[in-house]
Amino acid sequence: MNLFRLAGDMTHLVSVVVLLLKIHTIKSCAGVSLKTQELYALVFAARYLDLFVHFVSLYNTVMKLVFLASSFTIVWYMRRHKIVRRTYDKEHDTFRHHFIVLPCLVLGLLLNEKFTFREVMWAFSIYLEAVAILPQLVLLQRTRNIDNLTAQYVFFLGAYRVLYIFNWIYRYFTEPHFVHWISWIAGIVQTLLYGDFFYYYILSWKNNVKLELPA
Amino acid sequence: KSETVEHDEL
Repeated sequence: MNLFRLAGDMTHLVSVVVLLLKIHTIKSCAGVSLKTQELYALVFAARYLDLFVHFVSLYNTVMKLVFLASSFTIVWYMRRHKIVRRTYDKEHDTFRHHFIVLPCLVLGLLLNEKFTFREVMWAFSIYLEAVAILPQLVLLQRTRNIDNLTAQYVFFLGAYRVLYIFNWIYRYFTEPHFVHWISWIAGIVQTLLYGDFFYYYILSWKNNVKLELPA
Repeated sequence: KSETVEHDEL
């Protein structure tokens, strides 16, 4: 475990905690894309299939449980909670996310480290995570006044992947044979997708103005 | 190559 990876995991944790607290405390999910949340729940479900069969460390197991629980709780809140569900911006969250799932599944079948069920699911989850933020970014472009917590959620979610890229660079130079093309390429694509969001987020933060994403 | 690939990252 290196500092970049730990910082990345903590940043990822902060992003889901920020979102969960926002939804739980103000009972609102305005500006949050349910599709992105569903995609993330699917990412964790597909990636952590080895949760009970392959023990890496206590930290690893605990974090997997936290990410699984938080992502499914958020989806539950947005679908089932009588107050929160009414604040869901249904008419703007229209990204057809099943168009994302199928290509990622096909890619997982074609490009994986080993053609076993778990490995195909793992590769699928890596590709899916790379594009899972798209519905949320599209929704932000359509949302007039983006509330800070949602913007912070997206920012931390992007920041964690940037830190992971540093982690991969570090591990590449410190561990022999540490080569994971699938994670690396998908991780870089994922980070690039946040590119313009980061630009406008930092710009709004610097000029101390409300975050606006050009449509 | 071991049966399962070692994924030690989240």
